Amino acid sequence: MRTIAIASHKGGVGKTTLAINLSAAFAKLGKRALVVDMDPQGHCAVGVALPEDRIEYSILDCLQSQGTSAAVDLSQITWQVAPDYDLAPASPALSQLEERAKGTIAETTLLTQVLNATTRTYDVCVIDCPPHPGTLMRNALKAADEIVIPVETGYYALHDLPGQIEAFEAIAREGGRQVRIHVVPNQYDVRTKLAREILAELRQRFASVITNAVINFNTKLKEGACYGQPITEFAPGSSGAHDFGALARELLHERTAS
Amino acid sequence: MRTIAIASHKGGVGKTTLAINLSAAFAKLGKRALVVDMDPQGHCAVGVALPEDRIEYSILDCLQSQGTSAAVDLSQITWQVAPDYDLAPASPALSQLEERAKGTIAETTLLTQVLNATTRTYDVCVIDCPPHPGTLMRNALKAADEIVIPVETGYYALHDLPGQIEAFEAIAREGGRQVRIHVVPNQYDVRTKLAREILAELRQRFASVITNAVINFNTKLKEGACYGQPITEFAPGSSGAHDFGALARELLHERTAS
Ligand SMILES: Nc1ncnc2c1ncn2[C@@H]1O[C@H](COP(=O)(O)OP(=O)(O)OP(=O)(O)O)[C@@H](O)[C@H]1O
Ligand SMILES: Nc1ncnc2c1ncn2[C@@H]1O[C@H](COP(=O)(O)OP(=O)(O)OP(=O)(O)O)[C@@H](O)[C@H]1O
Ligand SMILES: [Mg+2]
Ligand SMILES: [Mg+2]
Repeated sequence: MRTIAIASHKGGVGKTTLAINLSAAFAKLGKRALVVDMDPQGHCAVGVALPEDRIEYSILDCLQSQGTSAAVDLSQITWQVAPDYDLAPASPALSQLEERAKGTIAETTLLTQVLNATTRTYDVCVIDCPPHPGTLMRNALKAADEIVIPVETGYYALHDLPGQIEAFEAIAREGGRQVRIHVVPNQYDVRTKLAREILAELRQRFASVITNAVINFNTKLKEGACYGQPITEFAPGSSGAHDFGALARELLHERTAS
Repeated sequence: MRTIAIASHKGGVGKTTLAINLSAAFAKLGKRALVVDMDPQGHCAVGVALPEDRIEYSILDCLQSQGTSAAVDLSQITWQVAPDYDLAPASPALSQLEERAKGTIAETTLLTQVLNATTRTYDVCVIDCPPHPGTLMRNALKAADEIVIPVETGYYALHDLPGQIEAFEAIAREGGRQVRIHVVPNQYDVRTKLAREILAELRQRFASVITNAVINFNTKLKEGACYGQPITEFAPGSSGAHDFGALARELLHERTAS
């Protein structure tokens, strides 16, 4: 199983949008996909219209029970979103794990243990992170083989990126892993001169980690979240669906002919 | 001095953009404005082009020295951004305050003490918050008379808003204050049907707290951040400058004729 964390300290760059739609694109390519939501906001469940009042167990139950005789397996908490596409939802109570944490190694490798212990088999696991450099994000980065950093084609992204890449690689190394970083331009509006300039700058300065695939700004992606459907279902012919298909293929290394 | 916290658990809704540009609009209306950046990302300084390598002291120095014989006054750390417009910058080390915090009342009222103790006189203080419900945000909410919650006209905003209003009012009450909440629609694109529908829904469900003023999506606001200038300087004739002027006047209760 390939584990991909979607992380950024910057808020609103599209972590949840990428987690939901990239996973759907993987499933469309025949991969068994799992999304794990490590953000107490729980927007993955909202974005795929899970009935929140019916979510009894969340990833927190797995994390907190890890290593005990009553360990909760992932399979006991996941919901099916679509064929070959499951979601392990977050809960607001996840923030307690963040508040109580003392930053010990054990606390930051709980998710790694949960993913290693699961009886279910997936080809790819995508982890959504909160916009806060804390214990929940560290759990995700240490469990990951790859880290996807969505960036807006705006000034703050350009400013923050070197520090973020360094910080994420350092945390992953604590977990003994050499992670691969993918920087994904998101919400790109080709008609805006500033966006074109920022994208060119990103491509030049971060050539070794930036993806060819770009996710354009597409209102259908916002609408999909409103109707609780990944873009592959909500608008399979849209530019959003095309962009996520191209990104999924690129990450799976099946370079497309186009 | 009126103290206004700009807060949201949701990332990327425009907290920093509102802090920088609303304060500039207040200054343009003749108010002496102070921006306090409580987000370790420190994007307020980036957005007004302060030379980061020259920022020696930050709001952290004031917070940590509060109540000691060596208390650092706000006047010792503020930078002038424009006439009648000062910034008390954040620093990355602010996140230590978040990590070490045990959530005691004393830890969450440090900023209130700093603002009460300052020798400088301002008419309005605007506080930028990180997208994380922790000690730094609690300090801002407890120091505030009013809380501005920027919302995107998207689905997650509608879903989160009731919980956020309740949570923010509860924290402010802990500080013994009755705060006034202002919900400000931001990044509004009138051409999008979904946005029009969400705005109508927001206006109906949150009639008592939503502002008349709406901040439209305006690329000049993104560009301004890139050139380190508030919209009042970067593009004084733009829709962004108009929108922030209208919002500033509405919050100062000088209802405009328009
Ligand atoms: N490519 C895109 N085109 C159009 N809208 C997008 C795109 N990517 C994200 N969005 C919208 O931008 C907003 C922010 O995206 P999202 O919530 O996924 O970001 P996030 O990084 O998960 O935020 P947070 O930091 O709060 O977790 C949402 O309204 C989402 O629908
Ligand atoms: N009205 C607007 N029109 C155009 N762009 C906007 C507008 N408001 C905000 N933006 C842009 O949206 C992005 C997110 O805004 P901003 O960084 O202010 O959000 P934030 O809530 O402070 O994010 P964080 O949660 O990371 O602190 C930035 O690129 C900013 O320039
Ligand atoms: Mg998210
Ligand atoms: Mg901000």
